[in-house]
Amino acid sequence: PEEVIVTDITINSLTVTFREALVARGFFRSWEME
Amino acid sequence: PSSEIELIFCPHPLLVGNQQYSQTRYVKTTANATVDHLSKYLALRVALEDGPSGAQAGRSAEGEPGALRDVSEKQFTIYISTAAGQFTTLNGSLTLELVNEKFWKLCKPLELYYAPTQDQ
Repeated sequence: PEEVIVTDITINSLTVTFREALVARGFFRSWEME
Repeated sequence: PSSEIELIFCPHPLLVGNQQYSQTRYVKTTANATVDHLSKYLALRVALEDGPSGAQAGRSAEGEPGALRDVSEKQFTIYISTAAGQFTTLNGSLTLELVNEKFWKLCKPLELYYAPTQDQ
């Protein structure tokens, strides 16, 4: 998918990165194998 | 690096009216992310997507949109579907890796549901 939104979220000094796409195909590995 | 988790994130079918939130979200994050991180992420996305016209948005003294300053992991509750039509509330401190192993146990994206936290 062209647009992937990347967001870092920190709680109790642990920062994790979230990536979100509008569609799953081309974004989720597991959807490639279908 | 921590392994990656793919998850499909939908409004809770029973607790959320479809006018409130209708968007299914396709999200990837690391396995060490907790349910709290996920609900804080959702609160941030909703606040951003509400935009300046969002009901609770307002400009704070430093110019940061009020809605973003109030974003917290308490605003939304996260659920997983266990049996046909049954939903379990996920504790905020659980990591998504644990949710995957303990509740989901399937080799496909983790399906989670969200709804505004009840006591608000």
